[in-house]
Amino acid sequence: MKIVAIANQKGGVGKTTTSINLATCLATLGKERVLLIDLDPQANTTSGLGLTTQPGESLYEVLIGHASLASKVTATRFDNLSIIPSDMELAGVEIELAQTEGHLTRLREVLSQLRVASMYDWVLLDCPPSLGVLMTSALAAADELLIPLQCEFFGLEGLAKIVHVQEQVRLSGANPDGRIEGIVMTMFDGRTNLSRQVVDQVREHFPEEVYQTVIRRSVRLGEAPSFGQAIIEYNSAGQGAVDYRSLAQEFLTRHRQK
Amino acid sequence: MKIVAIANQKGGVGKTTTSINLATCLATLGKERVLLIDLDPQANTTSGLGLTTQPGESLYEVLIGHASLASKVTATRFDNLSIIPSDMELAGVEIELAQTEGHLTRLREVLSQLRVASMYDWVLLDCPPSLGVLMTSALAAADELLIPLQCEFFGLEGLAKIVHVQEQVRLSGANPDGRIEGIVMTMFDGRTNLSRQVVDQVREHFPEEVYQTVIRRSVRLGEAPSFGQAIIEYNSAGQGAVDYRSLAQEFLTRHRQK
Ligand SMILES: Nc1ncnc2c1ncn2[C@@H]1O[C@H](COP(=O)(O)OP(=O)(O)OP(=O)(O)O)[C@@H](O)[C@H]1O
Ligand SMILES: Nc1ncnc2c1ncn2[C@@H]1O[C@H](COP(=O)(O)OP(=O)(O)OP(=O)(O)O)[C@@H](O)[C@H]1O
Ligand SMILES: [Mg+2]
Ligand SMILES: [Mg+2]
Repeated sequence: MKIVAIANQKGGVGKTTTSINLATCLATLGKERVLLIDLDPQANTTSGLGLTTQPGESLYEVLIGHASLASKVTATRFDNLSIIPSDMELAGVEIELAQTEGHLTRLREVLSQLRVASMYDWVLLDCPPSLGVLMTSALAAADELLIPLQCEFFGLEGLAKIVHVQEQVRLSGANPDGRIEGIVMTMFDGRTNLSRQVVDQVREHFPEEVYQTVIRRSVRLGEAPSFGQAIIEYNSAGQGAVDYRSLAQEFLTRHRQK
Repeated sequence: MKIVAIANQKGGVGKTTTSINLATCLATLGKERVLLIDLDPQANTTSGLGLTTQPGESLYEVLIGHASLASKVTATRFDNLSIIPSDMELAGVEIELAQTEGHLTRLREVLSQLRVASMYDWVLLDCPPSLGVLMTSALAAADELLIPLQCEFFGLEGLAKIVHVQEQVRLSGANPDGRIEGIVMTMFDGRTNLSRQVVDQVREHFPEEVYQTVIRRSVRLGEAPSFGQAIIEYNSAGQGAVDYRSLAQEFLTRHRQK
């Protein structure tokens, strides 16, 4: 089993879109057993899959020690995909956990029980856009970091920061084996120089980490969550589904090679 | 003088792009005296204007009481525009302020001295994408909230949350007169139904607040920050500059009418 944080403090770069569509492609095409955890109080992963957010269903109670992890796992309409949804209570974690000792490793302790049970091949963590407690504790808990990177200038600027934060978490001793698994370029628009320049720059600085698969900008990817559907349900033959299937395939290939 | 928070916890909706371009349009076309404060540790407003981020230049030291506000104000190449830049130290504020009493009103206290000096007509606050201390204290400090809203499903979902958080800050007593000044639709793509549907829905629920001006999706707006330029410098005759001039004009008209 591997725990993968899908994180980038820059907002709107495709973390949630990648979480939903990588998880559903792994579960259906790869028959991998996936647990998807929505760690963002905005709960976009939860609503993007068509689930309603109810207070009390998120990891909040588990993080403050009032409930078990297993009690929050919910099945989805996909056979091999389970989810722990989010709710607004999670926003309270930022302040409440910040005031306790060991806030950095609380999530890591909670998720460590999943390693014993070995019910899943992959646990994906959709992270909020922030440098706060939820994001840093996800980095402390994860074996690997997958960074969605928007093909824009501000996206490029943010890359050094997330790499730096991950390094700090690793060096803090909270997660000595944590590593960057990969960088996925998102919202690539072939008609603009900007997209191509950003991809070229990232490939130059991070040749090993950057995925060959590039997720192209596609209106269908923006529409799918309004129907509560993953792209392979909403527009299975379109460009968005092609790109995310290719990403899931490459994700599995990269892990088999290791 | 009015303090305006440009905020929305949803990431990547155009908060920084609106902060930079509204501030520069107000300062040049309207000859208004503007102070722009970058409250986001990502420091995109700072780099988007071509300034380098140096540790020690942000509000961080002011918020923890080690420096005066005036010492952080920096002139820019625009006559009527000053800025307080950001740096990564601001990220520490989330955790440090959260642990002190009265963290919600610390920024409000700090900025209140600007009201006495009356050197500015407008103070604009570019906020980070989060529900944490920096964003909530900006809502507590601001007379008004301007909400950039991306013409996408997740953008629409987030609107209820920012409206709710602003209401909570108002009711907490920290800022009884705080109000929503407006909602600006951003990244509108006329070729898609999604954009039109989102605009229609927002206009239906918030007819008073939604600006007539809609900021259209334009590659030039994405390119400008990589040159450290505002849109009126980078592509003054293009669609992005037209839209932000129109926004600045409407912003002034709405305030004159009140
Ligand atoms: N490849 C794509 N093509 C077109 N639209 C996309 C694509 N990927 C994501 N989007 C849309 O762009 C917006 C931002 O994406 P998303 O919400 O997944 O980013 P995020 O990083 O999770 O944001 P946040 O920082 O708020 O958590 C959403 O409205 C989404 O539907
Ligand atoms: N109207 C527009 N047309 C095209 N691109 C845009 C437009 N507005 C903003 N962008 C680009 O979209 C991305 C997101 O915008 P921006 O960074 O301003 O959002 P933000 O809300 O400040 O993000 P964050 O939540 O990370 O602070 C940036 O790369 C920006 O250059
Ligand atoms: Mg998200
Ligand atoms: Mg921003």
